[in-house]
Amino acid sequence: DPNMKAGATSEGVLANFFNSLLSKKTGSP
Amino acid sequence: PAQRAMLTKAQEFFQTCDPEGKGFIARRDMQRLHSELPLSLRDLEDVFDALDTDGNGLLTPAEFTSGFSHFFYSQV
Repeated sequence: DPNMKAGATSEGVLANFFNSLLSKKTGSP
Repeated sequence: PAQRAMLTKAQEFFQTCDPEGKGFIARRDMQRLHSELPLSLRDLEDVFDALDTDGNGLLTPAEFTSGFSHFFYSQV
């Protein structure tokens, strides 16, 4: 199902984005 | 407490994306993060589209928080 695949992809991209924000915050004093 | 932590983080991240405090995030605000985050412009476009659930080209704090809450609760 292409819709399900798109959903999974955007979830992955969001996880990646928020994880990057988290490490940016924790990485800087 | 988990919800409070989630809202605090969501607010903090929203401010990172909207440093001028406009109250919304535009597509170009997201693209500006390209220099700060290890994500491609394409990734940031996808993030914006995934969060912009009503498709009006602006991310409100509610849309941002809703997207973040899915991520947050999937981690805990």
